[in-house]
Amino acid sequence: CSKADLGPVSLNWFEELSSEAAP
Amino acid sequence: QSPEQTEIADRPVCDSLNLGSLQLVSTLKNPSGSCSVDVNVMWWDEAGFKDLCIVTACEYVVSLWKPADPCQWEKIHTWHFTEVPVLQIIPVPDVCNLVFVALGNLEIREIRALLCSSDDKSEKQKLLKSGNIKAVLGLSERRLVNSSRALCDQQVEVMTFAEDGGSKEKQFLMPPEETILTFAEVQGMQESLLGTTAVNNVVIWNLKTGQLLKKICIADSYQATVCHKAYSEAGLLFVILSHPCAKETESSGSPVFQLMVMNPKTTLNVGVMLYCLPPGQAGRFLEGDVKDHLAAAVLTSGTVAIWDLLLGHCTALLPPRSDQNWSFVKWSGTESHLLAGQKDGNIYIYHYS
Repeated sequence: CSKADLGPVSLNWFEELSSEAAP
Repeated sequence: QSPEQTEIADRPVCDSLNLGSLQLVSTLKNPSGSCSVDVNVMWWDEAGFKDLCIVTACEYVVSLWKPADPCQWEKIHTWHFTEVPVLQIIPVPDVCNLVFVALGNLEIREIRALLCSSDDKSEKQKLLKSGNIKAVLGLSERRLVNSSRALCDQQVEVMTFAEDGGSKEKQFLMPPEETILTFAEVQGMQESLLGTTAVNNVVIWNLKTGQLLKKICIADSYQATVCHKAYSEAGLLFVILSHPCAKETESSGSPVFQLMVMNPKTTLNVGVMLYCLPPGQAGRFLEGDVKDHLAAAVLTSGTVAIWDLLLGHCTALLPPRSDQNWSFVKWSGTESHLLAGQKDGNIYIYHYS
């Protein structure tokens, strides 16, 4: 598999998911 | 104890460079002969001397062993239980002079802290949690996470401990709908926590805020998956899973561990590598431990198998000793020592190189 198969990647995924998720 | 060399037999898949070997360096004999359930290592400070000690758990007895003469161990503390048997030792990083254990029959009913009184050095125990506990894990910064069920509600709780083993602080994490089977820390990310669930989802929490960040479906994978290790690199989440229910396939043999990569943003995921048994070896994953790049598993055949996760193949096998199957294995904190236990309570310490 290639990295592209997993969709767009973010180095700050943890911070981004924390700001998007329900409090 | 005379050193003993145990090397992998002549098998084609491992007949290459970088074979590992296991050398027996020490034995802890259990005179009581009662059924042994777990082993681990931890720091213990006795009279100002801090030693890496071994904790052994039999059904109703937990013992602490301190290093004595070369390759010898001396039992210094013993805690007894009368009603509920011990199921497992719960290692908590960065904790000294505190042992955590889970007690129960098939499922965990209690979590207890074991310690010694600073006055008379007598053994004490504190009940920290009771109920229908499904999963528990020791975390960095003196924390312990557990999930429990009461009627329809699932509760995910993080406890922080004081020096005396008492619970100092409690925090709740947002529970998923399905039952959590196991927890795993993400290396180097102290605020994140993973869980695997009964319907093969991996969930991610923010430990600071308690938020449930994402649910990642790995439904194409095997059932009853256990997550042993997780780390984040280049925006992706890598996890080492074991599959107790995996079946042998003609193409790849019997898979025991698997490396999966997942994108937490998109939830897309894919298996990267299967860690299989060498041809001719039968058995499924029963119990195991992963530390750094080494994975060890007790197989249903009673043999212990070791994989180098970087090399990608099995590097050593430890067949049953004295006609007794192995029951559990743990990597020690230092120098690639493997602790392997049998049901009769004897623990054997091997050096892996």
